[in-house]
Amino acid sequence: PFSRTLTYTNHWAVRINGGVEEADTIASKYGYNNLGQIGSLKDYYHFYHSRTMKRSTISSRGSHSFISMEPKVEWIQQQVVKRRIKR
Amino acid sequence: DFKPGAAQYPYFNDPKWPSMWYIHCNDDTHHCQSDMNIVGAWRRGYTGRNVVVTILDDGIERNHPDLQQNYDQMASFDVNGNDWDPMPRYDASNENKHGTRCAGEVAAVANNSHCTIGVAYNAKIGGVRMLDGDVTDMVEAKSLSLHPQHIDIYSASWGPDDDGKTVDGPASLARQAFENGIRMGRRGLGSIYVWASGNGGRSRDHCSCDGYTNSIYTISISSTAESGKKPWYLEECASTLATTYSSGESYDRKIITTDLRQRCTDSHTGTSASAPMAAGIIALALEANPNLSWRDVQHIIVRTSRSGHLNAPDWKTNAAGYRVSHLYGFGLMDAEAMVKEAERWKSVPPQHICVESPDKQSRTIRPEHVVRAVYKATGCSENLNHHVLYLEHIVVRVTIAHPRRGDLAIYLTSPSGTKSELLSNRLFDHSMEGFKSWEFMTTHSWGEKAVGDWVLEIHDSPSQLRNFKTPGKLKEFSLVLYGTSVHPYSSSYTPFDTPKVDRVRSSPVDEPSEGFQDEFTGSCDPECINGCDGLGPQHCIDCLHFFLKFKNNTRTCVPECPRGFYDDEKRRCKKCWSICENCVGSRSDQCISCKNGYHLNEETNVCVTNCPESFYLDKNGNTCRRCSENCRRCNGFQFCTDCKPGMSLQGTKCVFSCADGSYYNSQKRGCERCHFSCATCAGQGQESCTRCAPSFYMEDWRCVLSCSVGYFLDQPYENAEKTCRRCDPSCSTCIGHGERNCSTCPSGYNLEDGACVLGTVCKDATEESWAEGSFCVLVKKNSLCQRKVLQQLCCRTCSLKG
Repeated sequence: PFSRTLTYTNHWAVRINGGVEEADTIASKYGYNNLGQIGSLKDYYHFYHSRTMKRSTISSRGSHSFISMEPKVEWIQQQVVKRRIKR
Repeated sequence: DFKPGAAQYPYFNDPKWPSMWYIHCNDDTHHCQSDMNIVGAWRRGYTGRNVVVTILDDGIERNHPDLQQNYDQMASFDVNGNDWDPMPRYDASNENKHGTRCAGEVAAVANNSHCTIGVAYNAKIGGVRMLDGDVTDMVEAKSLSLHPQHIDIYSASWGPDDDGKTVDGPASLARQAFENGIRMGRRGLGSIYVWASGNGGRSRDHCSCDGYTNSIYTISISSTAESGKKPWYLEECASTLATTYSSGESYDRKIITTDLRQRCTDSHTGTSASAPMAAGIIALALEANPNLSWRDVQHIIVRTSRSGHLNAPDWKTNAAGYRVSHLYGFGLMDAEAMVKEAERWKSVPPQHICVESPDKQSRTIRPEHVVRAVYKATGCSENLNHHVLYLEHIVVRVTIAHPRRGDLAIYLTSPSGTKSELLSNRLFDHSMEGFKSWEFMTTHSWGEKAVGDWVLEIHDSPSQLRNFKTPGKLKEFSLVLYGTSVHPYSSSYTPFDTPKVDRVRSSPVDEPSEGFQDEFTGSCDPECINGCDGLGPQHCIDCLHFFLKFKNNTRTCVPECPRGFYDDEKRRCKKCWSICENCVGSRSDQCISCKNGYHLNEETNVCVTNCPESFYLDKNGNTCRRCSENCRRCNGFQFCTDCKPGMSLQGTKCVFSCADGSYYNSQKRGCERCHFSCATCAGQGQESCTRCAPSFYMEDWRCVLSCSVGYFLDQPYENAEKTCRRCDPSCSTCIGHGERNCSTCPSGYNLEDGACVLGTVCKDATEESWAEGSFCVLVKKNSLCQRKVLQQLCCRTCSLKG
C-alpha cells in the first residue's frame, strides 16, 4: 500500500479580481503579506502568512481562512510541497 | 555547404575545445560516427545572437568567466529568495551546481581562453533559482512564466522522481503558465520549453509518468552515448521528440561544461546534459528565423532529426515517413539541417484540437489478459475549427482503477498502423491509485492522418502475487488529436532540397503532399481551400489561413493577419484596440506592440503615452519595463534615480533609510548602530561617519575628540559645525588655514612670521638670546655682509636696512 502525505507551506496562491491594490487590501485584512503577482499570471497573487507553520501535514485553519469568503477572491490554494529531482 | 574535414574546422583557444567531440567530430583516433552538425550551423553564421535562453534550476553562477559576458539579468530571477539575484547557494558539497552546468552547455563564451564553448555561444543566458527550496505549483508557475516576452527558450532538467513509482505532473498554475507561454509568449509565437526526458533507466521508470516531459508544450529530449548506445540512465517513452549526446559507459567520452566556483567539469551527465544542448541548437534555429512559432520548432525538429547510428531495437517508420523510436524520438538533432530549414520556413497552419467524445464503457482488466478498445475517430471533420486531418501530438486521457499500477502496459495503434507504447510495466510501482484522467502522449504518428480506427490495448502482467478478486477496470478513455486541417507544408513551405537519407516512405499512397495536392482546384488563389468562384484571394470559398473582412463587408484570404489585427483562433483576423500595433485580442490590455507615440506596459499589456511610476522606457522594445525593486523612478532596470518612501539612493541603487545614528547593512538586511563617535554614518566603523556626535569633530572621514597633529579646529562662520582641517602642507602644526598660520615647522624649516621657510644656519639676528645674533650685528657693523659666506650666515641681519 502506498500512502502519500502532503506537506502544506505557509504560502498561498490567490486569484483576486480588481488589481494589485485590491489584493493588498485583502491580504492585509487577513494578516497575509502580498508578495506580488505570480509570474505573468494575471490576477494571481502570491500571499505569505508569517503566523502559519512553515511546513505542516495538515492544511492551515484559522481566521485567515475566511479570506476565501471575500467576494473578490475567486480562488485560493495553500501551496503544497512537490518533490522535484534534478536530472 | 560545409563538408567535414579537419582543415575546415574552426579553432578556439578555450582549453577544452579539442575534447568537445559532440560539437566537432574531426578526430580520426576516436572513429567518429556522426555529430550534431553544430559547427555547420556556426559556419552559416548562427551562434545564437539575439536569442535569450533561461535555465530553470538551482541558480546560475553569473560571474563565471564563461557565462559573465552572455549573462542576461532580465532572463534571471531567484524564486527561492524572491529577489533578482539567481547566484547559487554555496555549500561544501556543491549541491547547487546543476544550473550553472546546464547554462554552460547553452552559452559558454567562445575564444576567451577559459574552459569550454556553448552550443549557442552568443546567446543570452539567464538562470532561475527555483529548486533550492520548497518547490510548489506556484514556484513552478513563476519560473515557467518569467518574462515571456523577453525569454525565448526555457530549459528545464528536472521533474518528478524517476524512481519508477511516481506519477506526477504540472498542477493548475504550472499548467496555466505553460498554456499562457505557448499562446502569448514571444509576442504570440509561443515560448519554447525544452525538457530533460528522465533519468530512471535503472528504476525501470517510464517518462509517460512525468507530466512535464509528457506535455505537448515541452520538447522532450533524451540522450545517446557517443557510441550510439542507450545510456544506463535513459527512460523510454512515446513522448520523446529528439535526442542529443550525453555521457554513457566509462569508455565513452564525456560532456564538458562550466562548473560551480568558476571551474570546468566533464562530470555533467544524464538527460540534463542533453536538454540544454537541445536548447542551444534551437537557439541557433531561432537566430536563423526569429519568426518560428513553438510548433514550427517542433516540426523542424521532427523533419531534421536523424536515426543515424543510434542503436534501438524499435526503430520504425511511421505512415508519414518519419523514423521514430521510444528511446530517441525522431533521432539525433542536426543543427545545420535545422538552421537550413529555419531559413526558408514559413509558419505551419494554425493548430486544431479535436477532442473526440470519450468512450465511457467500463471494461474489466484481467491478469494475463489484454483489453482492446477500438475508437473510430472522425478528426472532428464536421467542425471546421477543430478539424484535424494531419496529426501532430496525440493525447490519450485514461481513467483506470487497478490494484497494482506497475503491472500495466498500455499501447495505442493509429489508423495507419503505427504502434506507440504509452506505458510499460514498472517493477517498483505498487500504487493502488491507478490513473485518474492521466494524459499519455505520443509523437509517433506525427504527420499521419487522424481519421480511422484507433486501438487502445491494456496489458496486465502481474509481477507478484495479487488478489485476483479485485481486477482492474478501464473506466474511461478519450482521444485528443492535435494537428492541422490542411497539410502543414502545403503552399507555404519550400521543400528541403536534399532528402534525409533515413527517411523511408512506407507507401507512396500515404505521401502527405500528394494527398494535399488533391484538395486544390485549378486556378484558385493559393490562399483558397475548397475551391473559389473567381481569381484572387477575395473569391475563395474557404481560406487556407485567415479571413480578413473589410468595412464594405467584402472579405479576402490572407496568409497572416496584417498589422493591427489578430487571429481569433477561428481563423478570422479581428481588429486590435485602436492604439495597439499588434495584439492577441481586441481589449486594450491585450496589446503586444503599440503604434507610434505609445509604449507597451509589459505587465498590463496596455499601450500608454508615458511610462508609469516604477517603470522605465526600454527604447529597443518600445516597452515600459519595471524598475528594479525599491526604485520609484529609474533610467534602466538597475539604474534608480528616485527611491520609494523609506529608501534612499546610494549610487544607482535604493537602500533602506535608517534612523540617525544607524546605517543599513545590506548583508544582514537591517539597520545597525553607527560608531559612538558618529551622529550619522554610511557604514560600520569610525571612518564611515557622515556627521559627528556632540563634542566630536570631523577629521577627514572620522570623528575625533581633538584635532590630530597637522590639523586645526576650524569654524567657517558663527554656529557652523567645527571640523578639523588639515594644516598647510608647509606647517607641522598650525592655528588656521594657509601657509602664514603655521605654529611649528617641520625639521629643517624655520618659522618666520607664521610661515615655515627653508632653514639655514642663519638665525634671526634680532633674537638676542642667540649667540649668532650678536655675531651678525658685528658682521653688519663691520660691513662684512658683502662677503658671500657671511651674508649667507647672517642673511636676515644683512638684509635689514639701517
